[in-house]
Amino acid sequence: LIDGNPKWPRNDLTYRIINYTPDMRPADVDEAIKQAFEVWSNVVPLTFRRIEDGAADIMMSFQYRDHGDGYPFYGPHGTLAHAFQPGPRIGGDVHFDEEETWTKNSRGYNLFIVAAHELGHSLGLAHSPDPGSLMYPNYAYRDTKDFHLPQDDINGIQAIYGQSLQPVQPTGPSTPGTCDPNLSFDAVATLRGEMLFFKGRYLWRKHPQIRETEINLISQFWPALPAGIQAAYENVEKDQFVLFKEDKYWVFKESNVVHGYPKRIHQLGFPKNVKRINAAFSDKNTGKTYFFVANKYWRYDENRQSMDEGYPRNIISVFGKIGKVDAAFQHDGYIYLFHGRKQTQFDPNTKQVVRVLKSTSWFSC
Amino acid sequence: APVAPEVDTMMLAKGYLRNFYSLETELRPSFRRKITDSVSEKLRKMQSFFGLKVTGKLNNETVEMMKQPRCGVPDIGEYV
Repeated sequence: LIDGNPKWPRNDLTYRIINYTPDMRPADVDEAIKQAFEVWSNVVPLTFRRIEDGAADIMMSFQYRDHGDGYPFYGPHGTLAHAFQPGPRIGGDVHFDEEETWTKNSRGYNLFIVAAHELGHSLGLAHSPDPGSLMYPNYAYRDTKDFHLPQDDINGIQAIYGQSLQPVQPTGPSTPGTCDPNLSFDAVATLRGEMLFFKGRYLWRKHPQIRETEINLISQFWPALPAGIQAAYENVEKDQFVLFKEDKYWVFKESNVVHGYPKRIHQLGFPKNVKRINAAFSDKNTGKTYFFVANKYWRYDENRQSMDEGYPRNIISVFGKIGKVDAAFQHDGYIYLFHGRKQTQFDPNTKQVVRVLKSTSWFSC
Repeated sequence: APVAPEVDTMMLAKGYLRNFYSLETELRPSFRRKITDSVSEKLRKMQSFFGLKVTGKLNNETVEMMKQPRCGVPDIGEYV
């Protein structure tokens, strides 16, 4: 909450869109702003009515450089927008930097996401240190078609205006705790010397030589990807990163999806009855990639670009009684196979399990 | 391994801390308080807010965070 807990004295507020950006059609701006207001009116007993003339409680405009409020913009990137806390005159107003590229999708900066964040300030919220929250100060693209206000933001706004009048109280996603003993992963992979751990909308970045672990939204790095990635691996030879969800897979070069993707996993050689990949890792020495599906695994030759003969095989026949594999990666010659809250360290040379660890053992908890 | 930031990076950091962590400098004398927080103290606040390793020093991780596009509202205090 903002110092002093400022709030609007009424629940029926008005807003006005003063001008438009040339980056978007006016109708798309109107829609993005309307949806941004709905993010908040869905969870608290506030209503927002648009007016076309006169002074509204919340005036929204696109502004250029020094625009007379003491907080100039400085050109593209950096500061994208700002807003003023509840109050008369400039109070509640939202200013977007006209020099940014505003969009209704993942390119440039998504107007809906930025507007929804700024309106949080207009209603009395400060920044949150929760990296999954809408009120986190740094911009991160997230899926706007299926947007759910995070629980951290719901808690904040309801602390100011009370609960929704709806019979069922809305709830939102919570950011997983890095050291939660119950934490499991959807996928794990190396990428240019770092380790990436995927869970829902989030990923943790861990550098082997740095103690701290960083949590980010997946969409911050790969806006084109959906949440809930199920498997991932790095192709070191090609410097590519491969991600799987359901029957699709994406190949990325840095943050850009390679032309022609996503493709169906069956194009890798899986039979039609395989609907999704649970885990994958690539053996950097042999150029073979291993795919885990239910209780079986396949081996793919990256050089020949085809599945090896004699697969699938039972996981238990090679890796021991570890059950279904959720995530896997190779590090320092060992293979780490994740299942629920545990991971198995496997030595491919001796074909033996070295030890069983907690899944979060990499996080210095 | 982290490399010591260059001089212009320090300029960037000071600008960032001035905008979002109310770092008081000679540029804004009217805002000067009796006790002036140092750059190091402000860096600590910023690192703590973003869950970075709190060192009070300008390391690469902190600079990368400062370079990210963001909202212009200060993260702590002095929001009017």
